[in-house]
Amino acid sequence: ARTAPFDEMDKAQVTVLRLQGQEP
Amino acid sequence: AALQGLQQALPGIIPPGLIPGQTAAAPVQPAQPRFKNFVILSQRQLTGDDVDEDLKDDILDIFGDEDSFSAERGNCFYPGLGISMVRPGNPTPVDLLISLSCNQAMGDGFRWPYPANGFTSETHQKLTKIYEKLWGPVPPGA
Repeated sequence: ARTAPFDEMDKAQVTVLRLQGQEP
Repeated sequence: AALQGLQQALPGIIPPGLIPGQTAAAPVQPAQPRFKNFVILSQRQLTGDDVDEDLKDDILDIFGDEDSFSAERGNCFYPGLGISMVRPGNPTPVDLLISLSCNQAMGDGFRWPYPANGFTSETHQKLTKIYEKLWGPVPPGA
């Protein structure tokens, strides 16, 4: 079983974002 | 000078640039979209197809397991990957900022459930693969 709150995410809308991180 | 005075008196009547020596106003830059104050380069909503479901499961398996984390983390934080999860009926998103270069993650919208937030080497590899599936090679500093 996953640990909360990740056990509640079966129906969650998940967005992944590519972020700038360290500026070159 | 009289023309300049007239323009000041009636702004908008004389188009900018008509008077020599006057510089045009800089165009207003649109605000860069940000996630937790970090600039967003691109984003994608995971849909219900099989590839995305696998990605989502991989993410949840990593973050839902204490064994994914260790005290091994860098003394820095430059997140190259963000994840936002919104549960139906719950307005507070569970947000994650992930810094592969600094080997750690931070959470927002929930209490971090583990004593450590650095990655194990296995977790680092898994997250690198997830990043590569989405956007290709991980750039340095991500």
